[in-house]
Order: sequence, then structure tokens, then C-alpha cells
Amino acid sequence: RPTVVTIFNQKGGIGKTTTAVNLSVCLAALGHTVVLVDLDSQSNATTGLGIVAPPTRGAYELIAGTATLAEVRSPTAFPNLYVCGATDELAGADIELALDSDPQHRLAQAVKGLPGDVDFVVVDCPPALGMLPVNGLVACDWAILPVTPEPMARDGLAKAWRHIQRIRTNLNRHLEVAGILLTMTGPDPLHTAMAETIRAEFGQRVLPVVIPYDPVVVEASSHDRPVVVHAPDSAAARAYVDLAGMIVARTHAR
Amino acid sequence: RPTVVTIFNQKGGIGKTTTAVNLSVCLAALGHTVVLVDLDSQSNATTGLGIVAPPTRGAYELIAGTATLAEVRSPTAFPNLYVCGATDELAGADIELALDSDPQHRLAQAVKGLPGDVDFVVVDCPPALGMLPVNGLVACDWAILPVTPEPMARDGLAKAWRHIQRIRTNLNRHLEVAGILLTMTGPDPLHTAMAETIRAEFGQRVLPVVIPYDPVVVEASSHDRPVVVHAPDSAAARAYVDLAGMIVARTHAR
Ligand SMILES: Nc1ncnc2c1ncn2[C@@H]1O[C@H](COP(=O)(O)OP(=O)(O)OP(=O)(O)O)[C@@H](O)[C@H]1O
Ligand SMILES: Nc1ncnc2c1ncn2[C@@H]1O[C@H](COP(=O)(O)OP(=O)(O)OP(=O)(O)O)[C@@H](O)[C@H]1O
Ligand SMILES: [Mg+2]
Ligand SMILES: [Mg+2]
Repeated sequence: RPTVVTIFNQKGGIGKTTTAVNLSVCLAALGHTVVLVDLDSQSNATTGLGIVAPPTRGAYELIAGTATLAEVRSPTAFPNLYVCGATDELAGADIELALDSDPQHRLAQAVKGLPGDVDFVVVDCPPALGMLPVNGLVACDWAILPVTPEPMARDGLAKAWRHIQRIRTNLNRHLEVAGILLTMTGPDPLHTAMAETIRAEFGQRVLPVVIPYDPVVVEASSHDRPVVVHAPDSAAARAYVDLAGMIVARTHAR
Repeated sequence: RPTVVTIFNQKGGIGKTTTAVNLSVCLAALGHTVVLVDLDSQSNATTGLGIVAPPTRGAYELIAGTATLAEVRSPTAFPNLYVCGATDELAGADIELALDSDPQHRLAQAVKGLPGDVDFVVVDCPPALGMLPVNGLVACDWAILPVTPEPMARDGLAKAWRHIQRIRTNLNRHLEVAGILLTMTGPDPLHTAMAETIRAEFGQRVLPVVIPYDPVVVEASSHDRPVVVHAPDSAAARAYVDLAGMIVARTHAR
């Protein structure tokens, strides 16, 4: 059974997609077979891996149960890395799922049906608290909670944490939070002070790996390339490589 | 009837709340009576106006039709400015509304019932394409579409624009897009190049007012104060004052 890593935070623009894409590319580069599932109708993770034409079938069909993961995954330019792309229909998934049986376990069931050769499934979530992030967290082994060291993002952290714990209690006892991942963390005093506040509040739950603020990340995305490919020596790329190494080590230790 | 200004973009973290809060404060400072409606369950606009205890009744009751805007609006520290706060229940509004009659016009109906002394209603939307942003756009006279000059945010702009036009055609013929508001626009070459790309693509639809990237905005939010109050001489504050002046002028001209 593959290990499922879900990137979740209902706050917008704090680095979920950037983390999902770069983590997937790193895990694939380490030799693991990876499928990135893009549950966000914005489809930034799908285009971030260079897939520009919207897929005809993808994450929506997976969640609706009309296709298997083996059927909707498509190869990318990166060896060992496949993507189950997002389409606009995902925006209507909440209402669609609300009227169906077993709405929370769709992704978990789809992952069970995967061929044995897949090692990791990485899930990118939309900035919301609806049925799609719930599917991502019900299917998951490790949850990563990105956050930027800014007051509005910090405000939402306690709520995101509580949301994850509720899912763990009621729907997925196997869920472990790998940790809170500080992203876009610049050298300015506001960021440093805010990062300290988050560490003081959440302690060990904050990962030792910190993704620095680095304009090269934005530059990479203008070429539809992950930063670990576009600028492998950058501080942000090295931090993502460290994150992948950590996830692999923790998975083996489990 | 009040003029409704809705701040919309499904992309996360691009300055919707910062715009809604600062625009509201400026309109109130100009002597207009303003109600800020926070449709985002993250409730960043509610706390951004200094309301720390979650309201017992607010935007959810308004949308569900169990309370009027006059009943749920509460005063803020700013003269002439009221807020209809957000609560966690809003996260479930899509499913709630999907099973009700006339789900798209709830906010529009609530605004009709407002006392005659309200001049502006400003609506902050969650980063999504669901029923809540639809309610915001169906009720609105002016839509403002914030965007950061970054590739992933630009990717979503055409989709956001199409979404607004569909609502205008099918649900609210009165809707006018005030324009695309460039936010967090820094001096670095990537931002400048991206801002040019957006202007080349959208032409006159891009507002002449640009909100610069300014760390003082983040500092202000750590004090739960809008930047126009925390640092009124900052470039970001002055840009928001200009935006408010423009909205007032266009409203009078209409
Ligand atoms: N380490 C970094 N340094 C600089 N910019 C970054 C960094 N990580 C991400 N970004 C940029 O910040 C913006 C937001 O990142 P991203 O889109 O990954 O966030 P998200 O949480 O997935 O957003 P949404 O909530 O809309 O899904 C993007 O323009 C991205 O390129
Ligand atoms: N002009 C600016 N300069 C610097 N930082 C800014 C600026 N405007 C907003 N920010 C910061 O960027 C972050 C995102 O802004 P904001 O929360 O307003 O976006 P949003 O679109 O409402 O996010 P969401 O999609 O989660 O609702 C916040 O931390 C905010 O303080
Ligand atoms: Mg994203
Ligand atoms: Mg917001």
C-alpha cells in the first residue's frame, strides 16, 4: 500500500501547491514511484508539473467513483512521477459528494485500488474546509500543514490543527501529522518574530525544516517548473530535498 | 439602496481580506456608513477590524435567512463602520444552501432589507468558487478582483473573470467589474514583468491603482489594525485611500 502524504491548510496562498509539487518531484528523484493527486479546481499543481492541457479525466472522476486511479493517472516529464490532474468540475464536488454514500472515504478507497508499484501518493488540497480536504485527510498517513509566518495565517493554524484532530478521531485513526511546515520565511524581523510565536505555541509539532522566502520559487513557477528543478542549489530547493528525506525516513521508521 | 462592493478571487492569499478591510475603513473615514460582510469562515476580515470574540450571529444567519442584516451587524472601533462577522458554520454553507430555495440571492435579499442609512456594503469572499462567492457577486454593484503579479495567481485570473461574467449574464445584470487590482506588487523584476503581462492581457480592466508590496501591511495585521490606520503615510495605505476615492467617484458617476 502506498504512503499517502496530504498537504492541508484552509488558509490561502501559504505554499500548499509549491510544497506538494516539490515534495513529489523529490520523492520521485529518490527513486520512489509517486502519484500527485490535485484536489484543487485551480489545478496549480497539475500545471506546475507541466501538464498544460486540462486532463479529460482526473481527480473529479476519482472522487465521484467513475474511474480508478490507475485509469486517470498520467505520466509527467519526471521519471517515476504521475499526476491525477484537477479539472473545473472539482469546484462542484462538495455538493456532488454530499448526496452520495460514503462521501469522505472516496479517495481512501481509490488509493486502496492502486497497483502495488506506487510508493507515495501526495495530495494537494484547495484552501477550504470542505469534502475535498476531508477526503485528502481521511486517505492520509502523513499530514503536512504549511503556514507562512504572518498573523492571518497563524490565526488559522489552531483551527486547521483542530480540524485534523477531529478527522483523526472520527474518520482515520491512522492519520499522523508530520508537522507544521514554515514556508516563505524571510529574514525580516516580522517573520522571525512570528516564526518564534508559532514555535512557542506549537512546540515539537513545528518541523525542523523551514522553507525560506526565495523569489526564485516564483521565477520557477513562471516556467512551470518546480524550484528543485529550476534552481536546485537554491535554499528553497535544498529545504524541499530535506523535507523529502525526512518523510522517507519517518515512513521507514513507522 | 446601498452600493455593494464585492472582493472576489478564488486564488488564495492574494489580498482579498486586506483589500476588503482597508477599503471599508477608508469609505467610513470619508463619512459613508459602511457594513463589511465577512463570508469567509476563516473570519480574517472580522478579526482584522478588531472583533476578537466570534459573533454569536453573523453572516451565516444572514445567508441562511434566519436573521436580518440590521440584526447581525455590530459596531466597530471605527465610526460609521459596522461588521457582519463570520463564524465557523460558514464552512458548511455550500451544502446548506444547495438544499434550499433560491440559494444564490440570499445576500442580495438581505441587502434590500437594510435601513436607508447604509451607503456601502463591502463583501469579503473565501478563496473558492462556491455558493458564498456566488452570493457576494449576485448582490454586488462593483466587483474588485485582487491579484498578485505571480504566475499561479495570473493563471487563475481568466477563470475568475469568466466566472464573474457568467454570474453577470445569468444572475445579476447590474454587476460591473470595477477592475483587476494588482496587490503586493514589489519592485523586483519578476513582479514588474508579471504586472506587464497582466496589463497586456487585460488592458483597461486593470485598475490604475496598484497596491505595493509593503511589510508594514503584515505588521499592521499583527496588531489587528488595518494598514490605513496603523501606517497612514505608507505607500500601501495611500493606495487604499486612492482606491476608496475611485470607488466613490465611480458610484456617483453611475
Ligand atoms: N518559498 C517561497 N518563496 C517565495 N515565494 C513562494 C514560496 N513558496 C511559494 N511561493 C509563491 O507564493 C504564492 C502562493 O504559493 P502557493 O500557490 O503554492 O500557495 P497555496 O497555499 O497552494 O495557494 P492556494 O491557497 O491558492 O492553493 C505562489 O505565487 C508561489 O509561487
Ligand atoms: N500590500 C501588501 N504587502 C505585503 N503584505 C501583504 C499586502 N497585502 C496583504 N499582505 C499579506 O499577505 C497575506 C495574504 O493577504 P490576505 O489574507 O488579505 O489575502 P486573502 O486573499 O484574503 O487570503 P485568503 O485567500 O486566505 O482569504 C497576509 O498575511 C497579508 O497580511
Ligand atoms: Mg494551491
Ligand atoms: Mg481572506
